[in-house]
Amino acid sequence: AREVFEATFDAVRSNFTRTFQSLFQGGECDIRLADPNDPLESAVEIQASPLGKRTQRIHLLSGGERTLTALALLFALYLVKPSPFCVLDEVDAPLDESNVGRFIRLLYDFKHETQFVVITHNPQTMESADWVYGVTMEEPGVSSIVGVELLGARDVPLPTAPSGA
Amino acid sequence: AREVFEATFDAVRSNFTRTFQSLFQGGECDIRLADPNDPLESAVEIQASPLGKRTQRIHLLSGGERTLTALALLFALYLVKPSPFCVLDEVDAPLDESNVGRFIRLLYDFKHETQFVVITHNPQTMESADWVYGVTMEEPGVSSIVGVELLGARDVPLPTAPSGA
Amino acid sequence: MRLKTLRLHGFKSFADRTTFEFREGITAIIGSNGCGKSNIADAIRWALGEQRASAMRGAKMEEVIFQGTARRRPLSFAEVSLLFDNQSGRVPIPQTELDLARKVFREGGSEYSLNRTACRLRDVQSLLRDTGLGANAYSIIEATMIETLLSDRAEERRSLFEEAA
Amino acid sequence: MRLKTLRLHGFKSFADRTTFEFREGITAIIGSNGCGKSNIADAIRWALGEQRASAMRGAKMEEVIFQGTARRRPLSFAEVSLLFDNQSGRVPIPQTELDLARKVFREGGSEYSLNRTACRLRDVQSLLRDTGLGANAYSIIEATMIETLLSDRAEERRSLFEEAA
Ligand SMILES: Nc1ncnc2c1ncn2[C@@H]1O[C@H](COP(=O)(O)OP(=O)(O)OP(=O)(O)O)[C@@H](O)[C@H]1O
Ligand SMILES: Nc1ncnc2c1ncn2[C@@H]1O[C@H](COP(=O)(O)OP(=O)(O)OP(=O)(O)O)[C@@H](O)[C@H]1O
Ligand SMILES: [Mg+2]
Ligand SMILES: [Mg+2]
Repeated sequence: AREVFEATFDAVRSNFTRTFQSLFQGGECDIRLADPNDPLESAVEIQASPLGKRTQRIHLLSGGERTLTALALLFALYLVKPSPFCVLDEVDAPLDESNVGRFIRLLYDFKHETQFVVITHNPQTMESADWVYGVTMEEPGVSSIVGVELLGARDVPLPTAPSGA
Repeated sequence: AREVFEATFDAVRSNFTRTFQSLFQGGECDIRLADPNDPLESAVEIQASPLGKRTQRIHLLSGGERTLTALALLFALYLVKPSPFCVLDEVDAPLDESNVGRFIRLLYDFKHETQFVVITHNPQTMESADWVYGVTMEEPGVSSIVGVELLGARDVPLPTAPSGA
Repeated sequence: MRLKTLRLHGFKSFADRTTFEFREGITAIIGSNGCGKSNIADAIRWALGEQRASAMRGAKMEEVIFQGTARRRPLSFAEVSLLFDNQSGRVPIPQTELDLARKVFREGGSEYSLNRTACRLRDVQSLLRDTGLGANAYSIIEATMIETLLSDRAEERRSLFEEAA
Repeated sequence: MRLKTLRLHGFKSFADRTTFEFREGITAIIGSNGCGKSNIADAIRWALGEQRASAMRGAKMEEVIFQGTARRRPLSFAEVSLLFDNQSGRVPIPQTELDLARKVFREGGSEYSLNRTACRLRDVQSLLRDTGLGANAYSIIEATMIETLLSDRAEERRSLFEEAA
């Protein structure tokens, strides 16, 4: 059990550097066992420093930086053990425009192994999905589905709807 | 002290209904003293139900509904005792487009009593401010101001910048 | 092990029988504040065996049952089913589909079933154990999960590494 | 009692002397993730007398001092000053302006001053008592404050009513 855990830990650690650098376009990060002598019980510590900043405890990071760091760790875990599907509920809310773009690119890198269901208010994220479901409460207090839209293959330009459609 | 507190409580309570209904376009809400016999020590309970829904404990509300309810309570307090200024840090992040509009309208209603500093990533909120400050880290890790833009009087259309400006 | 269909009936704001068909790739779920998007994420977590009412944003588990609106009576049960494609054989059962269902009644008691055969929670948990889909696994991510991934109380982060090992 | 000027020097990511001029109405602060926007809100809360390091997102209060970057050495102090317009006489001092400043040194000790005269924290707190600007008042709102306004542990909500009374 000890060897399996240590092997997993090392794999996640090297993946974490890769996913972190793709989300932050550089910078440094690391995960360490607080007590390396007791891998099966030890806590896991995270360090992260965006480009040019000093390595710091993660609580000094900004709201958006924390979300990106957590997502980088999540995808590092997925590289070791993919989850068949993943629901992301408004994780793009704290991100600025260019980081939303990097988040979407990360989803694209993983979407062949993992099915993503992304709940969002951000038009950039909506536009990059393959399918869009609308939920509404036409009858107050009762949820229903409004319709599924196939945004379809990315490389085929969407026919421009006749104005007023 | 007891009369002062009770008078304040009643004033906030009636204001809360007004600010809540302007943010939710209807619905019902209330604040009550858990122990009315001991107003100076009693906890304050909140109930809120958007249009058509049953009155419920506030933890069943959605992310956006919780933010709007908290803002309604905050502005109900401001009606009783205005704060000279107020900093709002990304409170518009959980809101959908039409609720961001209602949030902005509430700021407009209060901006003659209270000075607002609104930190945001939302273009709708940015455009409705009177002044915009940009913050940047041109030197990695060191913050500086990029420049102030006067969005100016709403009714004077901004001169269109020559393209490429 | 793709998620093909989600069916809800009487779960939170989904009073009527509602069916979501999911496809490969990225599916976005959009809609106004309070319309029922996060309730969909709750339904998936619940069907996978979640036992904590707090993870359903409630005080008691029965609060997942449709509580009625101004115009509809409350229901007496809630039911959610998840239909997975098991062509890959990732779940150790002979069938090429896995239909996981959970039902709860207002006066108490939860029923679980696998491919329409009644079973116990323990059976569901042992079936899902190595798929990365256990109720506490890292397949449903929202703001509190982001905090868990980064939290100083690192034992929650540790359990994610164990899940991946 | 308008906030006219905010000056930062050595506070968090504001290594250089930086001045914000504020005007009436709504000021938006924009910028990419991690550029220093929330640090501005922290600076205002700190200058108003905040004593909890956790409210500064730090473990120790000295973490508000600029800690250096890959190319700059750490500083040995942090200083923030707030210049208010006191034409309305809301603050019981003869001057028409109130210049509130706070300075902290790396080896410990905080200095406060009112209109460039050294004073104690107690003087700052009693001066601000009835203005709605005390460090714990409801003038700086972000996600955790939203949760406080709605929290089940209602004693925090109660203190807001007392502040307004
Ligand atoms: N048991 C229940 N019966 C009926 N309605 C319920 C029940 N539990 C929750 N709700 C309703 O569901 C609504 C919240 O839905 P949900 O949290 O899914 O919204 P959302 O679409 O995620 O919104 P947001 O964009 O603000 O996050 C609440 O307004 C509440 O009235
Ligand atoms: N004492 C310090 N010295 C130097 N830099 C610091 C210090 N404390 C915090 N920082 C830096 O400030 C940054 C965070 O800034 P802040 O939280 O203001 O970002 P923000 O603009 O609010 O971003 P977001 O849009 O993601 O919320 C961190 O990346 C951290 O490096
Ligand atoms: Mg939601
Ligand atoms: Mg911030």
